Amino acid sequence: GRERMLAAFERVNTSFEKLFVRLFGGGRAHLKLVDAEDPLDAGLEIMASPPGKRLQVLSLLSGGEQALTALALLFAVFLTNPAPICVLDEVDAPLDDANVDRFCSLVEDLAREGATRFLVITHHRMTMARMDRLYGVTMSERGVSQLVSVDLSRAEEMRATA
Amino acid sequence: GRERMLAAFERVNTSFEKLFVRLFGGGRAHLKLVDAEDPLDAGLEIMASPPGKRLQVLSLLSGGEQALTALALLFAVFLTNPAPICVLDEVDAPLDDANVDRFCSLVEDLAREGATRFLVITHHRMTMARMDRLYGVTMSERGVSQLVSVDLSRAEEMRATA
Amino acid sequence: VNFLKLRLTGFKSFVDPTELLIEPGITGIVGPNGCGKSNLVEALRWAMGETSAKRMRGGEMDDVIFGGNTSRPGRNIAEVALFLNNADRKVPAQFNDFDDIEVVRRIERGSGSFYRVNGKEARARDVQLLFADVASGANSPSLVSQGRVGAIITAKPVERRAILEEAA
Amino acid sequence: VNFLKLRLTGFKSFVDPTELLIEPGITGIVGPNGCGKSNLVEALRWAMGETSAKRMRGGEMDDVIFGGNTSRPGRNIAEVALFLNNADRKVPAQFNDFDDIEVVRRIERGSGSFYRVNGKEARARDVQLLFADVASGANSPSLVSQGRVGAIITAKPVERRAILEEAA
Ligand SMILES: Nc1ncnc2c1ncn2[C@@H]1O[C@H](COP(=O)(O)OP(=O)(O)OP(=O)(O)O)[C@@H](O)[C@H]1O
Ligand SMILES: Nc1ncnc2c1ncn2[C@@H]1O[C@H](COP(=O)(O)OP(=O)(O)OP(=O)(O)O)[C@@H](O)[C@H]1O
Ligand SMILES: [Mg+2]
Ligand SMILES: [Mg+2]
Repeated sequence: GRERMLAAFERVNTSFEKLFVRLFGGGRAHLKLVDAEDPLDAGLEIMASPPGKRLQVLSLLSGGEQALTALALLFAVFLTNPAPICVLDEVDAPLDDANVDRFCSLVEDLAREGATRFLVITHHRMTMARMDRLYGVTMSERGVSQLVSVDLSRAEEMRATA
Repeated sequence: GRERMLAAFERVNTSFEKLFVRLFGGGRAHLKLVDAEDPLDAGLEIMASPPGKRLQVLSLLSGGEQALTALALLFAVFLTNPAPICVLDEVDAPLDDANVDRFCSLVEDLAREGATRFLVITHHRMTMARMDRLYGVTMSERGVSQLVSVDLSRAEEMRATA
Repeated sequence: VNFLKLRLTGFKSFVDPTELLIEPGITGIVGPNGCGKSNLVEALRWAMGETSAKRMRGGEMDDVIFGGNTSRPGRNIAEVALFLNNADRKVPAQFNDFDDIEVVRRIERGSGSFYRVNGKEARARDVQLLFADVASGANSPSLVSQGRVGAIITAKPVERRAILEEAA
Repeated sequence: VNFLKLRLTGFKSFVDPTELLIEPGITGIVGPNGCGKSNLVEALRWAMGETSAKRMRGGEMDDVIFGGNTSRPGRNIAEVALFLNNADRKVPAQFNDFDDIEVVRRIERGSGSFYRVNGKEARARDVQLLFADVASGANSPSLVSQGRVGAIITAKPVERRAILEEAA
């Protein structure tokens, strides 16, 4: 029990440290077990320092920085046992364009390196442009959803008309 | 105590019902006191039906619909005693363009009808375009913030370069 | 194991039969607020054996059945089918003879859920194990729902540690 | 009462003296993630007498003082000044003789916060009452912080009712 938890922590932490640097284009971060001697009772704290900033606990970071850091953690856990499918529902919502760009690059690398098929739900124009294909969901009849294939060049009008 | 709570509930609910319709361009919604006989122990539930959809409790709505509904509630409380300043920090993050458009129209009306000065923090291009003036925050020296006046036409590059 | 396709009928706002192809690489899904994007994600989790109505944003599991709109009446049945390719023979023994696997979950108002795998009735437990085995259970870290990132940020450290248990 | 201007020095990432004009209508604030936009909002709430370090995203109030970066050392003092116009004479009596009101809050590492109103020392309580009176206390519904909308959505109904107390 305890052994497995610590081994999982080490694996996830190693992966997390690398993914943070890829998503932030620099900086450093690490996970920490806190509040208890026994890892089975401990809490998981996240320490992060975006490029050029000092190391701080997650709660002191900006909204976008917190989201990107949490994503690094989610992907780190994912990579310890990659599934054949990965679905990301609007995870890029609080990110600015520079961070979205690095987020998309990471997803592209993961898609290319492994066998995982990705489904990415987004409102971000930049993310849409990086997809291999696009489906639009519409409600031309109110309350009833329909799926349509979207030409990547038509993406702009798809995301936002209601 | 109880009298004041119920009076406040009525005032906020009336305002909330109208603001919901303005933000959604239709539909209807109302507040409900639940879980206790005594209003001082009750919970505040939100029932909403976006245009063309049936009335549902807030938790069944989509992410963007929930955010817009919560905004209607926040503005309803605000209007019971409008302050000279109102600050909105990235409240438009989960909204699509059509909803952002109605959100901006509401803020414009409130700014024009009252004496409240608004500060709106946003990553949304559409919101930026509707501001009376823009300030950009930059960190050309890492970890150190600087405020600059931004030409409304320069807004695009401001929001996203890092 | 590869995921190939998702088919929904009567599930939340997808009342008419709808097919979503799951192809290699990255597939984007876009559309305005409330059009049904997250409902697709929930349909996938539901077909994998999700047991919590709350995690499907409902009060009870019947809430996933199309409830009607101003012009159509509500339905009494919802069905989601998930198609997998098992060429690498990685699924639990009881289903491992098949190249293609079709998992169907169906709910009838007031009667609960029923599962079929390649046409043969199956227990919820078997379906959950099938997906858990390929690292993609309804609660696996690979399905990042709309509120998940926010939940990790606001979670107390002790709640956050639960994410490590997915990796253990 | 009108808010005119905010001036910060040594407050979080705004180490150098910075002035934000608060003009009529709608002022937009933009910039990349982590550049300091929410820090401006917190500076405003802080000058109004915010007492909770947690609501300032810190462990203790000293955390609002510029902590240094790779090239500059941290500071030991943070100061925020808020300028109001009181032509309509709506503030509490003790400050109501003035046309213009300058509220200054200063924190010194290890010594806590000090307040001055138009140069004269004031108690935190007086400053809090001053702003509460014009319907804009540090916790008023008019200051919608970055996580606030999400918090209302995920709140249990009993927690959510607290928002009505702001209106009562
Ligand atoms: N049982 C049901 N029957 C009919 N409609 C339903 C049912 N359950 C949910 N809905 C509708 O589905 C819509 C929610 O869809 P969904 O959450 O997928 O939106 P979304 O595209 O993810 O939007 P957003 O961009 O805001 O996240 C809601 O408007 C809700 O009314
Ligand atoms: N005491 C401090 N000294 C120096 N820097 C600090 C201090 N406290 C916070 N910061 C820095 O300020 C930054 C946070 O700024 P802020 O939250 O205002 O960003 P933001 O512009 O709102 O970003 P987002 O768009 O992601 O919400 C963090 O990077 C953090 O490191
Ligand atoms: Mg959604
Ligand atoms: Mg922010």
